[in-house]
Amino acid sequence: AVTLKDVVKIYKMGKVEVPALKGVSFSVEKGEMVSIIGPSGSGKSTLLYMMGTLDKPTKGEVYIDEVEVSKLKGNELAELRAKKIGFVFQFFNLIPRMNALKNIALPMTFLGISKKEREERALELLEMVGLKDRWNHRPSELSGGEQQRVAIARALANNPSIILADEPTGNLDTKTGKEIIELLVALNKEKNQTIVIVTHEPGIAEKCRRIIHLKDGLIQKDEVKPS
Amino acid sequence: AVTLKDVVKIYKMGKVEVPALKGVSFSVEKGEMVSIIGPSGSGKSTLLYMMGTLDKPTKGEVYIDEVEVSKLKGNELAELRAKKIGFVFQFFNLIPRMNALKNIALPMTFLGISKKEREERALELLEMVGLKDRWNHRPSELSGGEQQRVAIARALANNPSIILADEPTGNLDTKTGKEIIELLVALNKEKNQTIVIVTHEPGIAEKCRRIIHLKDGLIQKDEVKPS
Ligand SMILES: Nc1ncnc2c1ncn2[C@@H]1O[C@H](COP(=O)(O)OP(=O)(O)OP(=O)(O)O)[C@@H](O)[C@H]1O
Ligand SMILES: Nc1ncnc2c1ncn2[C@@H]1O[C@H](COP(=O)(O)OP(=O)(O)OP(=O)(O)O)[C@@H](O)[C@H]1O
Ligand SMILES: [Mg+2]
Ligand SMILES: [Mg+2]
Repeated sequence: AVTLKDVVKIYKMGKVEVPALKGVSFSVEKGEMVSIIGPSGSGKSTLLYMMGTLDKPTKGEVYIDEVEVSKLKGNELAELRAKKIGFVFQFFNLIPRMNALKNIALPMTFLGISKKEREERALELLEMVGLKDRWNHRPSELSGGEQQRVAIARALANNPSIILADEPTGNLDTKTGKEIIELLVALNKEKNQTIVIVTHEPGIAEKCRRIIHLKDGLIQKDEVKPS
Repeated sequence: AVTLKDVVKIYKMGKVEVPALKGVSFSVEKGEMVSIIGPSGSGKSTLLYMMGTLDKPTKGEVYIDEVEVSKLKGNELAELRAKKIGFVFQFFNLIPRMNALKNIALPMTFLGISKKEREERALELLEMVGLKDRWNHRPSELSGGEQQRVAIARALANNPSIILADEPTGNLDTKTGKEIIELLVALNKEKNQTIVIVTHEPGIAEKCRRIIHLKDGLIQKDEVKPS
């Protein structure tokens, strides 16, 4: 599924350089459920961006299903991303002027799915996250937790083989958070989807078989629970 | 400090009406530390908006230090808000084009504080939340948790007597989250500042002497711990 080799990421701002990742190497196999934990500013979101090909590393390589992504051209990379990767951003990045249904349907337009089929699937996903009757509401008309659930539904739109979620329960109460994680666990077990979750909630990390501990841009520990 | 009487809030979107608050009445006295908990969509953020005079109720009254806010004119209300209320939004609402220092200094400009004094205070606040060397970074150059800490520092800028925080530790790891709550507890104990925290993390709610349970826009329970 996803392999990183000696990945370094340094954000440059004028003369200042911020090393977010200082050299990380690991692989996540198909069907694994992995969580990434670590202090605020340790590089978790940056690591997820690298895995999701949303940003280029300063050094090192990223492989998605054995393909080295820096060798792909613009549209090939966009197609790989649309087909294989579902991303839940830490702050959602929903389109303000679109209602919930259109936000969820948007990734399906990149794969040329018909409007009728897109809307049916979007309604199905809205039902899965408990927001069917809010389909016509825009992000500003939804609570924080409701927006987060729309963002999760959008990440599942194209049935991606890899789901990368950045604090997916950060704005949810305990009960709603549990329901969302159970949804991800079910997708992992039934559809063998690979799931990587950044979280700071110990109860969520526990649901994953593998926990990667990140600190100051380096992997401190990579523990796999006995099955 | 803050009193709500039969407050109702209904969001109208075309023909659809969403009742977020269905009639809540309670008072928070000066120096109290109170938490508000409840499921996603139960009306917590809306309740905080009413208490912070950021939005008008559909029915009912809001009093800040015995003054009924609907009787105040535009600039009187703005001045009361700038002087007495510090607000930490659920999604920060930092100004993207301003660096951390300027974001924190902004509320002080409303009270006519000199640039030199504003910048000194902003640097002090950045140090309090552990981000002194990131003063010149913009929100997009900070991690989620770092942005949240800048938002908390901004809410404290004018030494407000009332601090309203919406999920202030939602994007922080356990250790950083504890540090922020300890900062708020210290402000409550040492400066007698009134603090109201919306949270879904039980460990945070426990730190408050009083917990208000909200569900479907109504107060289910209002429990005060024996001191
Ligand atoms: N501007 C708006 N227009 C329409 N409905 C809204 C608006 N803002 C909030 N709502 C609705 O009002 C209800 C209460 O929202 P609120 O944001 O207060 O919930 P919350 O308890 O803070 O939830 P969360 O824990 O998910 O942040 C929700 O059902 C939400 O969809
Ligand atoms: N665009 C950027 N420009 C400069 N520095 C950045 C940028 N994005 C992130 N950083 C810095 O890189 C480091 C890692 O950031 P990252 O967002 O990956 O942390 P994180 O572990 O996700 O933190 P959090 O738990 O607070 O969300 C942080 O110190 C952050 O300030
Ligand atoms: Mg992050
Ligand atoms: Mg809220």
